[in-house]
Amino acid sequence: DAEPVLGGGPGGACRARRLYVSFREVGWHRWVIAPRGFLANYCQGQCALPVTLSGSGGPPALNHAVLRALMHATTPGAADLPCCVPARLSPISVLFFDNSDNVVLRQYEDMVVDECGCR
Amino acid sequence: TRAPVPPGPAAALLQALGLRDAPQGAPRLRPVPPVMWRLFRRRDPQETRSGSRRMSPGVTLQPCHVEELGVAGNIVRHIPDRGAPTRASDPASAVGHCPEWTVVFDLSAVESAERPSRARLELRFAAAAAPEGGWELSVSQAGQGTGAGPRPVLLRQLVPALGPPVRAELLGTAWARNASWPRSLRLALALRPRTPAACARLAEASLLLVTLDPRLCHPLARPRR
Repeated sequence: DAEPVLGGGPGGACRARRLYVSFREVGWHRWVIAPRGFLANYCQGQCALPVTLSGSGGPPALNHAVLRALMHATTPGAADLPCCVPARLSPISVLFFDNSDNVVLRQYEDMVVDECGCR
Repeated sequence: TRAPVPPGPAAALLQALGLRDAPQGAPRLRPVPPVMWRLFRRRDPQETRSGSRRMSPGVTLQPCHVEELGVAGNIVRHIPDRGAPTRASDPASAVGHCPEWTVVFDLSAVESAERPSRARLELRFAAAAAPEGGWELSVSQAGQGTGAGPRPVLLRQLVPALGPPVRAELLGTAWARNASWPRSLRLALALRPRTPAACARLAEASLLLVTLDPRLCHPLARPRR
């Protein structure tokens, strides 16, 4: 269940978009007890200047990303734009039954995108 | 998006999540223990405040740490006793002659890379009446010491009265913290009344096992900048 991107393109500045992962949709609902799903989110958007310089509300872009954006602005064919990628992620905990009939609680790191950045 | 997932990517995803195979599903007649619900609700920000990723003010969860139990870990397992179905119903509680029970815990799901931080044995006894002074519980490794004297007792604990479950830490007693995992753990339990009285019945036994898998704990793998 993802937030639609306008026009089918990169759709504005680089930022986190809403993406809900349903365990029923992926067929894991028979053994995952909780949660039923989680907001994983994803990153999408352009990292062209001046978005890359400003950070677009997220963390400041890496110096390397700023240089790539500058290179792209001056000579578009010489360098690709920096990538819009997760910059800060958070964990989730999943409660499930394993194949030994144990009830297991596992913490998984880096499952939710909190912030995106140009890298 | 609703087509069946091909086995390759699905297997790779399960492996990334530290699972060998996709579990088959919920076993019948196996309720989720309240302690596991409590631990989950405490850890889940989306459960704590619906629709928001932020925790309640003042609640800061450390990564790879189980706050409620006060130990490091990113995996908590509630392992049921496998010996219960094969155990005959306890004989009538003859005064002074309490039966001995063998409880079996299947640890085959635990990976060798996991480091244990807590192994809590939980026992629930039932009896018509509690004797004055309670019972003395002794726990030993089943299948050891037979024929050559009594088994070495791993721990002794007073069972004061009926009601809350009896809890005993096994790590450091039943097996060492740095020892390799046994495939299964078999324990012999004996209950002795401190004064002549009827025995109790072992109603339920389980093992709450907390481990830390460093492969799934990035703060351990990545030094903080």
